[in-house]
Amino acid sequence: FQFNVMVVGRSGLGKSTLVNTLFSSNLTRSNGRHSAAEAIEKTTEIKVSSHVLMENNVKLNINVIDTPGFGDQINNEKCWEPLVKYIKEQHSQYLRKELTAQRERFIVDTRVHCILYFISPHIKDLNELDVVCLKKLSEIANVVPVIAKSDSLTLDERSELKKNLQNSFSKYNFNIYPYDNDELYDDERQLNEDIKSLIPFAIVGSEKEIVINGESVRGRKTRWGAINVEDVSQCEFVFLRDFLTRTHLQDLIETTSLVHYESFRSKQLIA
Amino acid sequence: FQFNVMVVGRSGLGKSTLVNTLFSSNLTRSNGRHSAAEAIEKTTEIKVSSHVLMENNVKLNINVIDTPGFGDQINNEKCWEPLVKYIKEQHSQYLRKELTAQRERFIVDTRVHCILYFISPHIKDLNELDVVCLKKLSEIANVVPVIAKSDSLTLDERSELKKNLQNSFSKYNFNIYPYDNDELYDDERQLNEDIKSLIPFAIVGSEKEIVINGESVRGRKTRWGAINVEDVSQCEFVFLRDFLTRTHLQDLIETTSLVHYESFRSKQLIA
Ligand SMILES: Nc1nc2c(ncn2[C@@H]2O[C@H](COP(=O)(O)OP(=O)(O)O)[C@@H](O)[C@H]2O)c(=O)[nH]1
Ligand SMILES: Nc1nc2c(ncn2[C@@H]2O[C@H](COP(=O)(O)OP(=O)(O)O)[C@@H](O)[C@H]2O)c(=O)[nH]1
Repeated sequence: FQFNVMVVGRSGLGKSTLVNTLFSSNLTRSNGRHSAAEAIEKTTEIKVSSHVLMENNVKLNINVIDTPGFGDQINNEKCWEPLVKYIKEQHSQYLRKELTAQRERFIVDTRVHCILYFISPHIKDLNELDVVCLKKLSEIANVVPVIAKSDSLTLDERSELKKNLQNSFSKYNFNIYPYDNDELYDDERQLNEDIKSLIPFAIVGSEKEIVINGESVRGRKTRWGAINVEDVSQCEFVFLRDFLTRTHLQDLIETTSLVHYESFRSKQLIA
Repeated sequence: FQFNVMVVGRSGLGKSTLVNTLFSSNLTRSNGRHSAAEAIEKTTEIKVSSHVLMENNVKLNINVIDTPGFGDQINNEKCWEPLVKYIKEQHSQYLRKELTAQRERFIVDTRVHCILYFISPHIKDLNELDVVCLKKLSEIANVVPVIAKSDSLTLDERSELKKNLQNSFSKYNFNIYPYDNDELYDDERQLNEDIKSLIPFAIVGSEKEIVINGESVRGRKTRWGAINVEDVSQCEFVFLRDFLTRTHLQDLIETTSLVHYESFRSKQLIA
């Protein structure tokens, strides 16, 4: 398997931590964030790091596409353009290889299979930048929005935020993965319905182990409490992990090829 | 006493909640945040709400100057200008009244005595917008920076962030209140030194009461812990409250008059 996941969100929302927690290993060191002085005149960069993971004896090649600088400037106009450009370039490269006279027996797939879009837990509803980016990105790739650092919310605040976000997703008509699909079996359709009611997943990430009730678990410990990242009554990290790396891994890759790539390809071939 | 405090920071950092917690009463309902659609073409607004508070039988008139829209747009260039304009206008109005032939026996003081600047707990260091704003604001008013929603940080993360922020404050040479002052007595000087080592205060705000160990306290309760806003081993809310409303209330008002207003006035009178 080749799985390419792009992480998008302002600096500090726990993106590198979550990626490491998801793949249970230090895949990506948190990219040294630019200091304010260096950040002047910068825009969103694209940084790809490649990793190999063994999951149940299956070798998984993972490309993590980081987007440092996104949303971090004073002026964030068009900070999404480098992302859109990168996504389309991968489709374009794939198409070129498909069309070459001697088609390679195996084309390396660098297309973005999933965009993890990090939403701040502080907002009451999507802000301007989120609306524009979710619109543009969900048109060309599978977008999976998550509520970052959801341990800063009480469970009531979390369900209120989720409700507002879900209403906005439908109000703005974003095409949020997983997509409706007539070809699903009933149990697959049911799983998708359950997942849709949870999205955006309220996640917490941690690279540290802490002790809760004598057990060593991945979590965050403060003087006033301790959160276990893998406890589904505390956060939805486990649901996201199973969704991305087990139940929907294959579908994310196939949907990218059969829906997003197809749409790109047909536009190119008509033109 | 007339005390005018401006709160500055992106939406969702808990500004209205903190103001209510500080003054132990629902002074300001959280201003309905604009939805993303309405926010287009907007800039920072200035909203003043007036309140009367009784503290130890002393009547305190408080103006809370809210700044909705600050830092919330896709393009935040010059989002600080309405703030700077407002601060200077109050000096200008005060000067006009001082200079009028029939000087009123008592001039209503609308000058900004204190700016509570909210820093996100997610950043590793000041971002571009913070650097520009802290520079411009600390030149014309008493700026008291705080780390918002510090319950999202472990105590280690908090001390690391504080260290980075304090280093940045001195690297960029911001004039952070309280200022050095040769006229202080030794115990006052010591208090200022202690406070300077704490700033920016790591705060948590709450309008709710929760029960911890059978006691009803102001705090936040989640499934994995409960934080007591007034417990100094958990957050620095009490230090901020005593600083603003007890130990330094008078000095904030006097420094505004003797330092910032004086500086404005002398520039005007030379010109
Ligand atoms: N409260 C909280 N802090 C987190 C969480 N995940 C990561 N952090 C902390 O947030 C800081 C920034 O995390 P990082 O992964 O570098 O963020 P990035 O800039 O988005 O890559 C680090 O101090 C992390 O320990 C979380 O789920 N909750
Ligand atoms: N985790 C955490 N949440 C807070 C804190 N203070 C306020 N909140 C919550 O953050 C949300 C926004 O608060 P609000 O005061 O309206 O923010 P404002 O937009 O800056 O005025 C509300 O749901 C508050 O309950 C805090 O110290 N910690």
